[in-house]
Amino acid sequence: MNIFRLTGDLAHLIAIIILLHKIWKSRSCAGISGKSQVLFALVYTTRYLDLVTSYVSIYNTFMKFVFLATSYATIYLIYVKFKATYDHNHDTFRIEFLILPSLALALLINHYFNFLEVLWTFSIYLESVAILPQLFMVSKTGEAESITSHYLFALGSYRALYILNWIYRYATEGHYDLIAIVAGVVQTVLYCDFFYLYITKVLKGKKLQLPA
Amino acid sequence: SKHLERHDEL
Repeated sequence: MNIFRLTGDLAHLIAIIILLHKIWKSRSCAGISGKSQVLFALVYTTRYLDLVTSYVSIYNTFMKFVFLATSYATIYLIYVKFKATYDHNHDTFRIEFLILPSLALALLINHYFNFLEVLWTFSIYLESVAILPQLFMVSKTGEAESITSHYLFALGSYRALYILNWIYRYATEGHYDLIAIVAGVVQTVLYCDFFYLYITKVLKGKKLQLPA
Repeated sequence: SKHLERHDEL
């Protein structure tokens, strides 16, 4: 554990809390892509199957449990409790175009060819693109509420901080995982356009509005 | 166990 990974994990946790809090307080999931949330639930489910087979630390077990539980809670809020507020007309990204290539790539490029390992690899590939339905939704409506922007910023920061963690781990332990690194870089690059808008607009008190 | 060695992150 180092400061980059810890702050990365905290950014991830904060993102989830921001999202759940926003939906709960406003009693609405307007502007939130249910499809991205379904993909995240799929990511955590396939990655944290090792929760029952291997133990790393109390911290790891606790965080995995929290990410799993909150991802299903988010889906419940969007598709059941506040279903009437779900903006499905703007949430039209075809997620099979992300799931199937991620699965194919995981079958082809992995560290070991076994069930848990392929699912872990699939989760890494899928996570790198899981935000696309949400970004697509923002681009389709041309705007995002500030709170949604804060959520996206925290969520994007998490993998960017993990990249610093990987650099640090390589320098100090010689540890590196090429699959996680390449996917993590792809994931962070997808947020770059959003980061730019966030810093130049949202932080200056303006609404995140895309040029027409 | 190789799985455990590598995947110690979230």
